[in-house]
Amino acid sequence: QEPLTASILASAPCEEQKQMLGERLFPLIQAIHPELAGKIISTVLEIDNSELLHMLQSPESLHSKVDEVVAVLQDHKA
Amino acid sequence: GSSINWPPEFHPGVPWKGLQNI
Repeated sequence: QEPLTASILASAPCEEQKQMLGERLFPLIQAIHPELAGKIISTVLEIDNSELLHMLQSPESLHSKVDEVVAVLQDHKA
Repeated sequence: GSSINWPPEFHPGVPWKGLQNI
């Protein structure tokens, strides 16, 4: 699968862009948090597309954002 | 208490409509 780039993303309609990012992020986030992946993605999709693209390319930033969101979700659940 | 359903879950292949009220 080709890497998702800013130019590919920019050629898609706005609502489609989040879908594309979510589809790419899903397997990566599922590998970190299988149970919360769907909720983590719905939360991170609120972030700017440029940052989401960065997360796809940088495991460190992906992990740190996932940790942040998991903390929020668990806090919300508690 | 009961489990909270927020936020909605993203599923691959299912069109994502954002976090606005469903």
